[in-house]
Amino acid sequence: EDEDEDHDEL
Amino acid sequence: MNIFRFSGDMTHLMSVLVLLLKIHTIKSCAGISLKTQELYALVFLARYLDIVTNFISLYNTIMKLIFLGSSFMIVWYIRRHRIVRRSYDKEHDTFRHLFLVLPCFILALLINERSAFKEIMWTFSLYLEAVAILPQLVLLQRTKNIDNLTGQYVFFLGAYRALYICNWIYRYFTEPHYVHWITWISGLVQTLLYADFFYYYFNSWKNNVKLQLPA
Repeated sequence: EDEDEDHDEL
Repeated sequence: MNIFRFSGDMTHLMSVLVLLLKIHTIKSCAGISLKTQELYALVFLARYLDIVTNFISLYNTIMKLIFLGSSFMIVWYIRRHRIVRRSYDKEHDTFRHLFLVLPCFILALLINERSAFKEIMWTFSLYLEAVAILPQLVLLQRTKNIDNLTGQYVFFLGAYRALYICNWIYRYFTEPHYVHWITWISGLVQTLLYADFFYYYFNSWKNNVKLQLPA
């Protein structure tokens, strides 16, 4: 799972 | 990044700027809940643990730094600034942090997407942000005269949440596999908390009378 894509919001 | 997400971030930024403007220029924090501000500082601290390890974009990092820095700066102003702290309404700002922090932390331990430390802290920050406005709303209800800047501060915060929901709807339809139940439900709860405030805010604006929330 791509962690970056998960938490790209503020 | 879509227009809803960007507008949401900008209204979030506006809310912080309005609050800092009020505190810095008028040297007053009347009507502002220190409890809510401390909870926000904790929210950003827990959420942005990955600020140095996980680079997403320059925009993302700068915004994180702004939200972290401004939240601690606001807390510092209210607690430590020799003039600003005099206007702090301690008598009415009586909400207990722990009543919100503890249940949110336990919930994050129980319900999360991945049980890694950073992921639990991220989830905790989502739950806590959803309810962090409560002390501020309680204080507004107890305050007879809500000044314009305080009203605008809460309005911008609410607008930011509403725009984030539009952003999620947009992303759900445009991006494959974009499903984040925890983020969505806590975000929805958070936005609903503003519904009452919005009702009275628009009424006062429409009728051109001073904003006041019923007790």
